[in-house]
Amino acid sequence: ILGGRTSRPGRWPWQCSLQSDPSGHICGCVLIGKKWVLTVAHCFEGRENAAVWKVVFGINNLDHPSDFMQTRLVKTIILHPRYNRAVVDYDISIVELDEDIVETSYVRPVCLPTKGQLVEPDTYCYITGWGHMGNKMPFKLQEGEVRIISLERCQSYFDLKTITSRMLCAGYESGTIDSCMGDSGGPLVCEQEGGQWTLYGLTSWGSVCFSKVMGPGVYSNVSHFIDWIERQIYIHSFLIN
Amino acid sequence: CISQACSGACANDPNCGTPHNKTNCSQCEPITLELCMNLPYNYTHFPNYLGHRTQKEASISWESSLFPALVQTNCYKYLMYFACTILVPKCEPETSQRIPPCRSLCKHAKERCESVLGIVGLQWPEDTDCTQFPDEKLDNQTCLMPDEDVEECSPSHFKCRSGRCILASRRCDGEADCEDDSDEENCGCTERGLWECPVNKMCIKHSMICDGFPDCPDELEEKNCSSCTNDELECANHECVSRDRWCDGVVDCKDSSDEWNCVTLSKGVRSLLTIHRSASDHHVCADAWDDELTHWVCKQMGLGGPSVAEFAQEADHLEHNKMLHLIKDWKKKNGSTFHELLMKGQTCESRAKVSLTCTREDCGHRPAARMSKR
Repeated sequence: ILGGRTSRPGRWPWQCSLQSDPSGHICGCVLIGKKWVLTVAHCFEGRENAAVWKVVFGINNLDHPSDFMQTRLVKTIILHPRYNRAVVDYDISIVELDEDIVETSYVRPVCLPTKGQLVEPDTYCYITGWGHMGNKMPFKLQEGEVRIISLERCQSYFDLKTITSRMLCAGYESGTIDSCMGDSGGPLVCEQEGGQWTLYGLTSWGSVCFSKVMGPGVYSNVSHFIDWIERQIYIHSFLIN
Repeated sequence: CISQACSGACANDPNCGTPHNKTNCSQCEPITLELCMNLPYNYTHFPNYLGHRTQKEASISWESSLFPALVQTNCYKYLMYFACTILVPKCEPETSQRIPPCRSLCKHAKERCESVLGIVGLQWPEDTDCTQFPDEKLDNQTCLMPDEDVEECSPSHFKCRSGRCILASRRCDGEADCEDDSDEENCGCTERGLWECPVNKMCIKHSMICDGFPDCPDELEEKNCSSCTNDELECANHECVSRDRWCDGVVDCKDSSDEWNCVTLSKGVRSLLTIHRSASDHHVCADAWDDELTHWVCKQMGLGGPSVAEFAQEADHLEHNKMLHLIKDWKKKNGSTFHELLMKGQTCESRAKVSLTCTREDCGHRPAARMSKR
């Protein structure tokens, strides 16, 4: 996260780290159910074998495992069948864990929007992750507050790319607070009335985040994929296994 | 030849008999080379004038890349016509003989376009010596010259208003390629090689039509994709599956959509458990109901939070017979769908239907910040 700040442990209990040996942390991810995690499809490019991955929950400092940490192996990776590597469209995937997580104060699922529940432009939301900070990679989870930008306005920042309805833009024209390499797959969450947090985006792509080319970040629009997510979880829970 | 004279397709082959008699001569064949499908003739004869033995060989040849690229320079109005007369020579159906281009056509093309090639360091194709082609005035031989109305651009090109041909892929790509910008005008879905959604005019790829994923408003691109009989229902991927197999616990549609949305709760004062089996709705008899089932059903509907079951008395006798019953050994079927545990055809002893209240699992709550006295 560029321009963010270090998070307090447990503040984002749905944030998880997708890890693979020997590199360690590769992408962010989001807990949506006891056995289910969302992330982006591009994290698995060239690494689609479930056996090489593990998912770490309840962690704040990547370098210091805490007592609240839970680790699970990956049982299944479900990539969106329309994921297009060239234009980074339909950049979403579901990860089935090998066993349920134990829900604690530090490990809790986030809410998904209902079908048709959209986040309005100019809403302020939060992004989190262990991605690049512009001058270094952090050990501690970072958070940043970003503003939702309309697709039309977002398109004006990206001449050579098409912003589709599967995408969501957030950030600032100046790029002061933005997601960066290593944040991919992590959450963009907005607080609803009653203090509930809902997942609207997954960090996907943007301009080279610590270059002088600024602009907002582009996130996978979770609201667009609700039917697909619910269907896949049903199929893999009741029909395939 | 089988006999002294050549027969069949070889009958008119001038080389029949020398050096070897022929039994297998090439005949006229339909033009399949996309570059040349705008020609005023439809049949060709191989080998062509560039030495290619088949259309496939011609299609992957250097010349079939060179001419379409060269035509964009607008060096000669009839360049593509000339290129096609040597790539896919016209075949005279009656004689099965190829018709060459006229020498003047070849010379004009070479004079005007060879120098353009030279600028980028390329050479005019060696096999196109114009003297090999007949002079339409001197030689007593039929040769090809373009008519006024001959299409100058091949089907894989777009013709600018100025007359220049540009690659069709450059039409509506956001950058002007014609000097008059005409390639970026009227760029609707069709011009961009896409399909237009009827309601909001959104453009989608042709591959997205009838693929089981809704894209247009009202899913209009997913309509009329199959023709199922009255005994069948349409899967999300547009396969047809017998009504009997709908919601029977066995996947029949390849995308498993025959087993989706099989269990719902009725909307009303009592949220009755409703099973959509064989394309009609059934309620569930409360006989032998177990709390474990309550959670099972709610979880299948994506509602894994606290849940409560109630039983609603049913006075109608006909309804008793229509209800579904739990099978005896349902506990052994752990991990299966709930609707797989039900069967038809038994009387409901309790005369009560199952009604459920399901809730979502808790989500999105952060732990409260710990307070410490200062």
